[in-house]
Amino acid sequence: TGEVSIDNEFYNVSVNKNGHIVIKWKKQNIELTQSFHYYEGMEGNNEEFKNRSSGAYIFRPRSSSVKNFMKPGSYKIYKGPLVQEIHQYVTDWVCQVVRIYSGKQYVEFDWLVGPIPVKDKIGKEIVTRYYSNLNTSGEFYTDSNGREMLKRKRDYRPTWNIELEEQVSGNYYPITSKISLKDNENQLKLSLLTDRAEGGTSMRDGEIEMMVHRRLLKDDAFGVGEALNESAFGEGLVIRGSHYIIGGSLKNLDELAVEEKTLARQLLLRPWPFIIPVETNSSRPY
Amino acid sequence: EKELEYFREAMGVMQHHDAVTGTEKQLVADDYARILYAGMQQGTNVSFQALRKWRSSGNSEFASENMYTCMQLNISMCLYTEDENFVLAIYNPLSQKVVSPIRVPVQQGKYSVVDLTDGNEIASQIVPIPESVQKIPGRRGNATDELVFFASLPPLGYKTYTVKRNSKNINQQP
Repeated sequence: TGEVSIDNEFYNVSVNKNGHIVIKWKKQNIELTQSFHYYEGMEGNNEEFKNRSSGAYIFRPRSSSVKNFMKPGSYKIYKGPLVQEIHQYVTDWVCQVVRIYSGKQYVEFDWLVGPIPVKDKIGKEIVTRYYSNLNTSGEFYTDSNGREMLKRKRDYRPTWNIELEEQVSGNYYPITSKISLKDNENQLKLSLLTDRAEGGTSMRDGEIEMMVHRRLLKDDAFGVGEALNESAFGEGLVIRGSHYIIGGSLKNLDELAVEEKTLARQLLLRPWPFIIPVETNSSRPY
Repeated sequence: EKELEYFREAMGVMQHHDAVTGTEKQLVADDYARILYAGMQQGTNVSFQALRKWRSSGNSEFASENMYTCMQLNISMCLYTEDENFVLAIYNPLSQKVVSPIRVPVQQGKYSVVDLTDGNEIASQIVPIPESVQKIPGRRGNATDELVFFASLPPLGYKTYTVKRNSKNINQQP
């Protein structure tokens, strides 16, 4: 009671007055703020380019600015010897657990989004933003099907001159398992690892934006013939997933790379638990 | 081999670009889920047989014991771990030693976790399952908390832990 933050040997994690999560690195000068937002999906008759709808194939927000969740929400903190957690409730349909384990060099965001309300007849695409103090000069790195990391530059294509008319979707890239930021001036690096393939970008220097859930009411006319409006038990889908934040100094690049790769391997090939029931009255030794 | 074949077929189907990107029709998505589920069930049987063989090599008594897996741990749901006592056999598919946090959904209470390799009790912790997770449509069961402990697992090997509920009604204070 009265606690406002959790911490381990690497991080201090707290909630600010806007209801955003703030992470401070204890050994490096990195600070990161995380928050949820959403885009409203474009709806049109698909007959002309400007009337294309956002759907299963294309992400096309109605506006390039995100919508915010109005109230700061509420949170509870649970502390123990192995793990410390912030349970945060952003709205009725967006919440998360932010978790740090003792001795583990990552922060876990275990988010739960849905069912996305569409009573207002507007499709919504939910994103989470991690905004850091890294100076990234418009560059970020995304993986390619879990293989090499490719350098991406905002509003840029390597083989032709481009002028993006739709800035947000034009800068979104597939993130199969990792997106990274580098600050060469201050020798800092920040990476986000996913538990599934998602879309992501860096719309501002120092920021990572990840799309976690979408519910759209109109087909985008690229072939599927259905709106991306999945439901279960008569409601929109509820999605639960995780992001893992890890970062540090580029001066210890080898050490950081080992930490990142070890975490990536452990997320991809997690331990498999099998359960063997035990009869309470059994005299058999376990 | 036959059971693995189901898994191979499922993975073959899932390589279609619609399955990879999620642009299939909803009925097709449901069918993919059905195929993948059946494949995973068959794969799980193979794992059970392997683990049973391993466990019974030292003691034939274990050869016939039942083993279960929980495919809904992603929503913190597992009916088998809601019992007062159970054994967890945890396999590490990595070729290196890992110390990994393990989370299993349990009912409210105080638990002890014993590493069967040396018989020592290891540190564990109970954290509540958020209400929003407990309210996920279709989620059943009585698990209100998650039992957390660190499993220290050998490369490409397994370890067993016994979990025992010592008392009920321990309230988690935020």
